[in-house]
Amino acid sequence: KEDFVGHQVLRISVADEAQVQTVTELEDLEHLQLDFWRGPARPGFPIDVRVPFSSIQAVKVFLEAHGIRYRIMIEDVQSLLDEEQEQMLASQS
Amino acid sequence: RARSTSTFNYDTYHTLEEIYDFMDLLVAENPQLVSKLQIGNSYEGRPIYVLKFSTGGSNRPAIWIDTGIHSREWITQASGVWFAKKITEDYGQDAAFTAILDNMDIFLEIVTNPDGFAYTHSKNRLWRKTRSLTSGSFCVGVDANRNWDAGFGMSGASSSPCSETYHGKSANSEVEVKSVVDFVNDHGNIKAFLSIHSYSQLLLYPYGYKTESPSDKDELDQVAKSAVAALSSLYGTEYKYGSIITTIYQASGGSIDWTYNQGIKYSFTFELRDTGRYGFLLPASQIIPTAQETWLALLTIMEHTLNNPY
Repeated sequence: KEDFVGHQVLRISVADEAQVQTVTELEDLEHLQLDFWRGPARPGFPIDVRVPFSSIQAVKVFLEAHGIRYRIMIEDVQSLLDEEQEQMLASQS
Repeated sequence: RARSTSTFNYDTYHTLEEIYDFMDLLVAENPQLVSKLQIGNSYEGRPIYVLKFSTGGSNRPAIWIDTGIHSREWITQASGVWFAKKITEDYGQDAAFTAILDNMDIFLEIVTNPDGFAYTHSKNRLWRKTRSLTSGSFCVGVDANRNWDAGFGMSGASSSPCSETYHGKSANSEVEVKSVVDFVNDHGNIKAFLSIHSYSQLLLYPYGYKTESPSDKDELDQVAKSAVAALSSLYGTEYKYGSIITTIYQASGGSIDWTYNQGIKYSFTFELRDTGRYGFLLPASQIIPTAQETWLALLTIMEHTLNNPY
């Protein structure tokens, strides 16, 4: 089973079209293995992206270097998944 | 496993097998109202089921509702299960809904992407696409909501098999899509097509692949406005509404663009909760409230469809 320990979901707030474009370019960097939960759309439309642990530092530095605001929406994806599994098992029992 | 749909646990997420068992229970408990149709088999050979809710007649005007085309959007399949039970509970009890089902049929496809859904339970909870293999690529799966024959392959989908929005080799290449296309074409009398996704709390209408407004834009916008108001009235959940391309972004090969182009006027896509705390990992405690509020919007659209025959 795929493990998401250390993966974070960032909510990125883009202020203008240039920033939308900048984040869109991130999407093409396959080595970062980003998973856009809400893709780049338009200014004012939040972008949610799951970032593997190995890419987190690079992505945050990139966003900060470009003055693009973000917050951490999910600190650790795996812990939410574990909660979900526990809940399902509890309800089955 | 639940022995009846009354003991079935609606406020937890379920596996594919549990949902398929639920369908059989619901049919067995309501043989006069509910039947289970198999419209095809998935790429990996799983049956694709649609529940038909009908009070008689032949080839009546119908409403189509599907959930789970993107497998990781678990709140949608869970809501679909709740809708199925709600239909059997409210028919004969709620006057407005009874009028709908006395005159129209409802088709509900709860697990539109069974292979992807099974994979979210077994290997990767965040899997979105189908599980079809693409020759010449080690990447798996197609985004089933970029595979319809409406602006297929245009901007708003990816030609890379490794992308989450890969449109596939050709329109309807995914059997999960082709099965629905064939069903809609064979039925020929579907008047509303409602496809349910998550997340970001939006109610969308065509188009996604082009900026041109649908000819029924004003009416669709009005219906969406009313539906969103009904949804918000329960728990205050805020939705935006509008056409796909103006509200979020360009997306080509989408289901409701194809159904609208087939003449199914009331074609809508829902994006259910969440607003930005849990994303696709919405806690199970929010399943029932999400399904309840969404149902009010569905009712609004179904009533409008009933009262505005075309």
